[in-house]
Amino acid sequence: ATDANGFTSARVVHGRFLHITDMHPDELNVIGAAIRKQCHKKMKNVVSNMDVSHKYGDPMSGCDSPLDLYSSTLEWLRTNVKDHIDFVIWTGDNIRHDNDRAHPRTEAEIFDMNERVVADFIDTFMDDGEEEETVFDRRVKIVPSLGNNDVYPHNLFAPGPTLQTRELYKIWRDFIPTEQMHTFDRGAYFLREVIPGKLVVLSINTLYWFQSNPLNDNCDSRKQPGYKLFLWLGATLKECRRRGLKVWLSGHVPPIPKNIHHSCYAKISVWMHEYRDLIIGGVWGHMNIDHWVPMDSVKAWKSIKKRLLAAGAWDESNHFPFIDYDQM
Amino acid sequence: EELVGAMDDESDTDDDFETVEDLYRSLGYDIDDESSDPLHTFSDRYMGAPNGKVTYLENLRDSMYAKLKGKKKGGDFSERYSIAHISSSVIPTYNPGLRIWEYNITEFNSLDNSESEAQGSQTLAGKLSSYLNTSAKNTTFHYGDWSYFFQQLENLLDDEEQIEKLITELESSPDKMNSSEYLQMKAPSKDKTIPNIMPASLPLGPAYIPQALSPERYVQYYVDLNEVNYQKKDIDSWKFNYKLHYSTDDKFESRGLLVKDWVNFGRKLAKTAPVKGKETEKLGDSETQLKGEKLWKNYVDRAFISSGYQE
Repeated sequence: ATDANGFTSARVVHGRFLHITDMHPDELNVIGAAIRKQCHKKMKNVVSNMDVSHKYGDPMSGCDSPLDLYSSTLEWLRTNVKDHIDFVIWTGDNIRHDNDRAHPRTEAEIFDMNERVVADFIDTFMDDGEEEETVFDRRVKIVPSLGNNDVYPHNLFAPGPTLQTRELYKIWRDFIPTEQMHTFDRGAYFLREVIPGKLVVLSINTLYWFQSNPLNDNCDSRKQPGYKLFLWLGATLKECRRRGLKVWLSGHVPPIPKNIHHSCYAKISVWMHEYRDLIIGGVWGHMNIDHWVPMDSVKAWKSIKKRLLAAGAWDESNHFPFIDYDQM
Repeated sequence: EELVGAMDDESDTDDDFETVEDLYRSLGYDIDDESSDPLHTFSDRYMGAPNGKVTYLENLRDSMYAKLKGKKKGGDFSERYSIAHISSSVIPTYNPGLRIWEYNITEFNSLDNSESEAQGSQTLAGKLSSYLNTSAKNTTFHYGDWSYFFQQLENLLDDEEQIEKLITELESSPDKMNSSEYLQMKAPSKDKTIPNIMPASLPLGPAYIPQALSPERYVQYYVDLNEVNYQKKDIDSWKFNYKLHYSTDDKFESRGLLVKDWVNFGRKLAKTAPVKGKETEKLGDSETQLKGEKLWKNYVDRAFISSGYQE
């Protein structure tokens, strides 16, 4: 990335990016352990090869990723992918599930594993000779987002600033532009220009919309963290439009009916619709299933209109007049 | 084309659930009882082996894909919709998977550092390089430094917090709860998290019309662990490898990644099964029916990363 004089040379855009999610490396995973023991413990009375864990993991067992799978995956990415991509969207869950009563997770353990995975990601995607570069100058940009297993207690994440947002900033400091430190502290969300002047990836902390986060009830009340997240999202999208940037949304929990309150779903659907000049789409993790979900702006606007009508607050001539596709 | 005129308006079904709330109800969520335990209703209950996921996909097909509209009600470019892309995971819940997206870069083939996002943290060499590049190329102005924007955003969020505190204060004294100040602040019309409509003068972006940064294709990679675990005689000598699972331009899917392509695809998938409460839509002859079923079967197989979960 640098020429003989130490100047950063022009960079080639490959036109590719990697989306990776839910690594769940598990330090306790042991080869040959009983699947019924979350692959953490060997048992004498297990007779079938189907009931014990294997080196790279066992589909449909409920066990997390063996470290062999985790480290081999990163090695494979360094060898085969790193030189052919522009950026990485990495949508969280970087530690084992809390599913073993004999080994409950601690907050420190969660942070430690996240720190380790960050270091491994940097090593994986750093070009040769980039060790001395300022982290933000490195060629392959990495945009992490927060998983529901990366927080303690599981799923629960309060609005910042909190010790968790501070700790998370420390862990992700190589990825979060300095000027966003304070904003990040409010809710663990940030953005990166992955192709400077052209393309931005938003790292959205969807735990604030997640129905399983006990601190979130809906996205309509000012006090709700989900409402606050939309304030950030709205301001950010406006600025991206002003700058002529295109946008990918990213986050761990997908903002779809299975996971989020209907008021949050309605709002993200209308934001995506009204910024369809710049939003390319959203990439999400958490579900493990390779699929896609359409977001319907008409249904979403109708829900919002219904709520405002009920409150006597709907005004056709207001700043958000309703487009009725049925009559278009 | 053989399967269905997927974007044909003739095939637009009536919308039997109009709002997001109706959609939630159709998916089986009890949104009318807000006092019900949301953790129980919605939570990611599964912590062990997955179960009920085929039903999840079938519900998705019947309640969402089947309701996708064609040009008349969805717009020429399906601009009524946007798409949430949910990828496979590395954790072997099914098989480990990764996705590499490819996007249009025909309008730009190189980047220079003059547009670096982090002006403040560049090395001296980098700054000099940026300066030289900017001067030499006389590039168009970029806003560059985001500091000012984030300072303004901080002020905005601080103001909001002040209003929130004031509302809480007023709520603690019942006599003030009917004050015009309180009512005004609480009015839904003051909801700042509802967007303005997109100005009509703005063109559709890369998700809808081919242009720079439009997604063009993605390639899905996976490790077939059933093969590795049970068919390899000597796993230690096996070289770890993610192999090609599928790509969106392969013969089976053969489609683009614009929103209209997804909508088209969803409508095809929806035709592979009867819509609940509706008369089965005829796909035509039995050969076409067979192709439709194969399409859904393949979609489900890919959704579970060819782990055989659905079987």
